[in-house]
Amino acid sequence: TSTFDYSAYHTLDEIYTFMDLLVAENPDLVSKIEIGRSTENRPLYVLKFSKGGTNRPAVWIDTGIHSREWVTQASGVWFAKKITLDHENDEGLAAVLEQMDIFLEIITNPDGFAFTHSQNRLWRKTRSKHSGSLCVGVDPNRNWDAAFGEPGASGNPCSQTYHGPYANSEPEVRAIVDFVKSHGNVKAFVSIHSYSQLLLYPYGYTDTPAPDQQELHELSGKAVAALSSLYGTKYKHGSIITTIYKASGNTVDWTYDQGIKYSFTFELRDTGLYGFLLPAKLIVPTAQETWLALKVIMEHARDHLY
Amino acid sequence: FETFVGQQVLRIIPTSDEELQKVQELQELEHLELDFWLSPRGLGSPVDVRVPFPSLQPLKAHLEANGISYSVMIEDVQALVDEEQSQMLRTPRGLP
Repeated sequence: TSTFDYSAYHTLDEIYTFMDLLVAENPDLVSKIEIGRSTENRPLYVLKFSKGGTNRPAVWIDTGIHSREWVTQASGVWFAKKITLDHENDEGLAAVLEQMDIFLEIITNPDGFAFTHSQNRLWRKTRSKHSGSLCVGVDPNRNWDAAFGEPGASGNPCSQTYHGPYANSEPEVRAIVDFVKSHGNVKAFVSIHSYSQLLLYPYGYTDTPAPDQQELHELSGKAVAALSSLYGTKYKHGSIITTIYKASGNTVDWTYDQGIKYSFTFELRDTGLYGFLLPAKLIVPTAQETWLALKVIMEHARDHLY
Repeated sequence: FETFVGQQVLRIIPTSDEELQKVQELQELEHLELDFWLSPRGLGSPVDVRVPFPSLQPLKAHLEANGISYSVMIEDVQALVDEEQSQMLRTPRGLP
């Protein structure tokens, strides 16, 4: 993995090969877990970074739930390598790994990702088919059992925000739900999207403030400040519904309602010209700055275990 | 392979509640097959929407008829996709 080109976009196969190499190079730190299969029967892999122990408190990070947001999967690759490089030398990360495991799902929506490479670069959803509609796919960020199907998602299968026939209908979502529930000790959950330059916390389905709103707001503010310190990239932070719009059935509302207090969703670069067609030369700077924010969240979770 | 020939991405920045409401209503016009890259969020916040070629003129006419100003953020989506693909092909592939 030392010669892998982190400043380029890669296909699904290349990223899966990268994961295998990373595991092979770091057998005492990294392992690969298959948590399920996608609609088209692709494996859903999670990298586990652990220094031992059983069922330790955990941080979950996922990238690429919306397949066309290529900078997120590319950043996930970079994060994985970064953890292996810094796990001993970086005091903060080392301290996190002394107490916690990190789970990283780099390709959360592999069917969609493969489709973006072969058919439609701008595909966002899963690739599931539904009776009675010619349209394919469900928005996996509206498919969670948190005010599922309520305003803030679409019932139209052709919409980009189609919530699906029922909560957890998408195997990509179901796999995470099952994993999080069976693990039972996830303390921080960060789901990464692009491109709006935001760091958001629950709720999306209601404007009732989350019970931990004050702490989440302060923490996201610190995370955004750390992010901006590297390249001056401007981020906003706040609850989903007050910062962007109402979004029912979304990932981090579900995780928060499961008791995972430190639930956040990122929107990475950029709000400028390119959007989903972000030039590859911006991958590494985006990942570098995001990593600083992730570290703030992880270290806070470690220092405030509950 | 789906192509994006003739498609553009428009940026709209609503400056009044009326404009914001009009832009929000665009999301309901499913026959236009608009793809909101950035959905309407509030006054002053940009709305980026990818527009299929057949919807381009109707949408622009609709916006202009309602006095909503817009800019073309991406002139030719396919050209950018082509550029990205060629960059990927130029990148050394595979792993050691």
